[in-house]
Amino acid sequence: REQSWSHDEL
Amino acid sequence: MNIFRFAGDMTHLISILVLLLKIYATKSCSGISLKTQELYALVFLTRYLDLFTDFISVYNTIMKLVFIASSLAVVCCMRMHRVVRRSYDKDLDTFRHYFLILASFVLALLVNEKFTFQEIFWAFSIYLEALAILPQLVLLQRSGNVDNLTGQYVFFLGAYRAFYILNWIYRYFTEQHFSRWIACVSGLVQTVLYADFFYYYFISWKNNAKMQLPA
Repeated sequence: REQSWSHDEL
Repeated sequence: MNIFRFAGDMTHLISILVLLLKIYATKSCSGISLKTQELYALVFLTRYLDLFTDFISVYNTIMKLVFIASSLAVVCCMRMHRVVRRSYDKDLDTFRHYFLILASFVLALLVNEKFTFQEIFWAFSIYLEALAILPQLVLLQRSGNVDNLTGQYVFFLGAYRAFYILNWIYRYFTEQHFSRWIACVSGLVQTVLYADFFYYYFISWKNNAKMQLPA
């Protein structure tokens, strides 16, 4: 499964 | 973190500092749209819901606090400060920004990463940020002349998202599974909305003249 990105940006 | 994103965050910070400088130095908010400031406060409050739950880095947390605090401070100052609020262009700042909030929320319900409370509000904040500058651009169009600090504020505010687009391109090519289509498409729309402002800003800079927007 695609690695779900985290909201690491502002 | 990459140089494009850092440059974007710093440009965003500069736009906020220029806005604060303009309001505190001139004790006036003429040319500034209160509605855009309210929309930006809403953008930050709905985007950083994970402020206390997900710790990403000290930098990330501090910047989020700065963005939330500064946007609320500007809104409060423009509403409460007895001197500043007198210079607010109330009769020019008439954009019906509630429609922008409603449209963004409906779109966030339809298009989001996951149908969860936090993801819907995150998508809402992304869409709203793309549209938040509209009341400000309409106000500048109506007031005709743009004072230097206001022009610089809008310029840096537009430039920061352009850096973010470079950041997304960079991350797309350097990270597997990087996909943030919502933020990318919305960021593109946001930057395009500034296109004509950038054009007139560049013209005024080239002619070393005061910035004039066509009425």
